[in-house]
Amino acid sequence: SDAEDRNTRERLFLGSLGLSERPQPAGSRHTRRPVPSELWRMFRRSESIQARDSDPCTVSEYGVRGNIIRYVQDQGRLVSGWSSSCQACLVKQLFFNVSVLQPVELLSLAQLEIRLHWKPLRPAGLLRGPRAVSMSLSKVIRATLRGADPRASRRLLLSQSLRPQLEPAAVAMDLTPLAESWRKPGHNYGLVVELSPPPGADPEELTPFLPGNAFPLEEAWTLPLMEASLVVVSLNPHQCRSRQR
Amino acid sequence: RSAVHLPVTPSNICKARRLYIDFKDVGWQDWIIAPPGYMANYCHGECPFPLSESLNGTNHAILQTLVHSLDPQGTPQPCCVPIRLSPISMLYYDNNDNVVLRHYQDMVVDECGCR
Repeated sequence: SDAEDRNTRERLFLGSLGLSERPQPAGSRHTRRPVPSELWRMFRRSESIQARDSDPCTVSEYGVRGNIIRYVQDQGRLVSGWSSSCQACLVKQLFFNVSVLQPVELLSLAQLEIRLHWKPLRPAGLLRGPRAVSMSLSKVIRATLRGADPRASRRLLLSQSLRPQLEPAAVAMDLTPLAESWRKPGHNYGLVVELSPPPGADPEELTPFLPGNAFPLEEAWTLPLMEASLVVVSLNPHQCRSRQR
Repeated sequence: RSAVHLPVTPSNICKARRLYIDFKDVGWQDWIIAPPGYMANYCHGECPFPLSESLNGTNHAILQTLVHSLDPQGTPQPCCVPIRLSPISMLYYDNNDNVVLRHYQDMVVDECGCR
């Protein structure tokens, strides 16, 4: 009964902190994903003396109301080969589980961040100069029936060409309305990102830069590694009560 | 008629007391990334008549200490409560291994007063 009593107290206290239960993340502290450097920066900034007088219910870094900033990680999978027309394309499903937001929370911002890690260019690549790849981002609006063309259930959101860079490059896009629609059960079909090689590139030259794929030395050109996360800012109105004067 | 001055030792006066919350003590260290704990403090102590300015009393509290000094059984002293609080932020992993930064209002007692 002591343990029950303690659990009850803990649940009540966590409830007042806006947590329905004690989080139990998988894995050990050392195997979990690293904390995004941007979140560390925001945390350190919030600990500074100046921040003590700032409003904890406004996220100044994004200029929106909110007291919870989540880096929701991508749970999608590589689905290369979907598009029969482009075998060399890197096609990845992106899926962000926004049901982690509690119903009471008001979504203020959902910003998609895609980081592209380019493999250092080989001399041959340099000779010919870095050639752009094209990236297209689409939202999936319904499940794809077996045998149907998956592209029929997509709507293009963004299409741009990307040049290899020495530093990881980030593509950011505000998906707040779409993320709000994902909060309705059964409405989250995720996104699809497609990276297509430069036109005229010889597919034989291309090998996707995938985890576990060591740097193929004889390779002159590689598609970048992609990391995606959804930065979600929300406000719990129970924790952001206006100050009684 | 003459006001009764109860002897109050300084340590009994209303003020913030140190209270450090160590998240490891409550077994939260496996999901909270930072901080490891924090200084929450709490208010405790007397609000005696006359209420000195350092006790940050409202006019009503001053009145209440006066009445208490005249009728200690009938009217209690004002309460020693937080009057200035600060937020804290917590970095933690949620059930989906997402990293979450959360700001909480009014989690640190900076100053106490009689109300």
